[in-house]
Amino acid sequence: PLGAIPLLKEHQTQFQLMESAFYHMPHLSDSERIRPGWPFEKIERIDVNMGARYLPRTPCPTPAYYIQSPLAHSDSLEFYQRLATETLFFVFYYMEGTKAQYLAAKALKKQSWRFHTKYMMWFQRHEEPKIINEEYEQGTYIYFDYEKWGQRKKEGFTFEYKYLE
Amino acid sequence: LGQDLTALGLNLNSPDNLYPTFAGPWAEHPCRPQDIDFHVPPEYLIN
Amino acid sequence: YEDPPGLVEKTDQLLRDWIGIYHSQHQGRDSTKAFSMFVHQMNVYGILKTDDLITRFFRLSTQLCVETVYRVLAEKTNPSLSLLRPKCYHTLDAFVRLVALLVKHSGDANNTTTKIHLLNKVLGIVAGCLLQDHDTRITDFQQLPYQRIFTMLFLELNAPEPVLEAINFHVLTAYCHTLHILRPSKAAGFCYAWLELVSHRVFMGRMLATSPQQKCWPLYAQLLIDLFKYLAPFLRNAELAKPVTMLYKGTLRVLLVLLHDFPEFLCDYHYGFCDVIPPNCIQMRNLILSAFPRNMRLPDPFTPNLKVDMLQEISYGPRILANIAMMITPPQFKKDLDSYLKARAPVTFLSELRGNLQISNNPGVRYNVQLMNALILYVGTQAIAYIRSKGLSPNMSTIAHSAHMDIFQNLSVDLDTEGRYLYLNAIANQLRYPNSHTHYFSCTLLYLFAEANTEAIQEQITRVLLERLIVNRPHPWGLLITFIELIKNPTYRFWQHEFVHCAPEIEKLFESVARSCM
Repeated sequence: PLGAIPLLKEHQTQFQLMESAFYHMPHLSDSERIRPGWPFEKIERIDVNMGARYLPRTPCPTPAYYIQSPLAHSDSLEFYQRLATETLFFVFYYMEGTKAQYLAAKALKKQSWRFHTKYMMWFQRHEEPKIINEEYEQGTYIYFDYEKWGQRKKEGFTFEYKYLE
Repeated sequence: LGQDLTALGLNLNSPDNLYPTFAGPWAEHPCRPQDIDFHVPPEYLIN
Repeated sequence: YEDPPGLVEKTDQLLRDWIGIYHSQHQGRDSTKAFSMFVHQMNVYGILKTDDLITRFFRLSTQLCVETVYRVLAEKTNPSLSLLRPKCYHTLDAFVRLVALLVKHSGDANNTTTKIHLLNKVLGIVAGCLLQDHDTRITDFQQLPYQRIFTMLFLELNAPEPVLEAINFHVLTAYCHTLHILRPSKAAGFCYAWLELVSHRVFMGRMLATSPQQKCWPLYAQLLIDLFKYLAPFLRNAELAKPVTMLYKGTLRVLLVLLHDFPEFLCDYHYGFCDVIPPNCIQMRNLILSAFPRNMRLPDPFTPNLKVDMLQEISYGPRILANIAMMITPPQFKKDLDSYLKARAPVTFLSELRGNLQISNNPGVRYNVQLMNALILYVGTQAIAYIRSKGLSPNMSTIAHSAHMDIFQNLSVDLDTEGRYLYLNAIANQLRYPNSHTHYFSCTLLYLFAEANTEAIQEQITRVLLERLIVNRPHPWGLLITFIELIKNPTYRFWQHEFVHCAPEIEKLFESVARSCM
């Protein structure tokens, strides 16, 4: 019974402003901190293809037959424990400072991997490196079960992490 | 009549709180673990 | 602004230096050494000499950053917005980092006052720049730079650090004040970013979950009321334009998160929210009215022979965090109301009632809705107290033949259709989870139906209930039990009324709702 009420002048003006804002909707990444380590951190190195896809929470167009929405319970430790070791290492190194990294670390520990804080690398408990030399000291590269990784690389296995995300 | 509120991308049956993974009023999906800041041990922050 | 000569250039230079430091790898973002050197440089430039210069520095810095963003966004070479964003963040994040460090280190370590003072100053400056930009650029206004500054600064100031924990309540308060100043009705071009800020998971978590003793709840409620007030004129009309639909859907999402995670918050502030939500916004209002305390087990409203008046919960009044009595104006009217409730006289009070509520003759805006709502709830709570004072509890017989029921029955008869719709809505807005208000107003509505001397009143009571039932869930518990009682209890002879059978589709509608309720 109240019927429609014509908008007052003031409201019409507000609507115009809202409408123009509507065409500049916030992007999901506007509310997210840029994490150190993402490639686009070095702005000058962004090229046309990379930057666009690696802003936080930028939807990544993947083929339609890929899973399009987060899997149920994909934020649980149980889920992470079922991921492959390589995947866990990938998550650990490329999603630092996030809950994903935390869950990956927990899952790796459950697989008896140990993170060596001083040398910032993981190794299986029984495979503690015998020799830690200059090379390992230098830089921030992180080694993990290098032989296995090397072997997999030889077999042509590579990460296409844009799909993984 | 009205919206189907179960189709707004929120897991209303979740036993856990929604706000920690709430991705914002315009998002169709909640935040994923890799979207959410987490206070990890400093030595994990390698880059 | 009459900035002293050279200040713009100095600020620009300082800002560039800082952005360089911020992004340089070897300085590292957290190195306090780099920061203290920079502060020294600010001193050398004389920026920190007076409060006024500090204010100008922040204003100029904000404007320089914002101008940079506008320039980047205007670049035609990279049309894709998501390519441009990292460049915008590049400048904005660095500036925010500087502000955060200055706030954290201003004054000596445990002196919170200087920190909060500086934070309020900066937030005020950024808000001022935003409003000026909003009024100047109008439809060319961009939300991005301001949203980014506010969001990143909030995340910086909510990092788990002792010095920040000590000032967190003040940070939240300062933010709420700023967001209130920038509320959509003041900066409509910022409304989407505003809602994103208000519903950011970290902001929501801090405001509603971690702040002790729910101290921030009133502040958050105020922000939601700002949002509802802004939306109201646009939601009053059936056709929603896309920009309104977007904002409305976003609001529903936020309310769903609140309903799921903080139902007590919605319970406590439901009155203030319903006061500003347009009466035709049935689903959104249902969402708020459906909230019930998490420790409460709701009996299934569909259980046959549910004895509502045996439920223990109906003897407890819900928390209403609004001063209803103060909303009854003018004071003379309140005085007359109280005297009528006490003495059930003079009768002229009843005949003048409508005059107090009506404010114009224009259809759709004839009545003072806030006053109507306050009157209904006030009379209802007085009625409950009155019945209790006689050692009784509210039920279909104890609510009758009282000054309170006089007022309700008078309104039923005296108001026109529009007024009665608002009045019945005010009653239906109290049909929530099991509590004394739900029970009293449920009985009152049914009593008014049973005692109505014209079918028009009965039909309108039915319409008000029905329109709340035919929208998508959720439906408030009190609404369901009231409607079920109405259609099942033979005393109301519901199915014998002509309006139930006035058209095949109406009849079918009733039957389908009845089926789903029975």
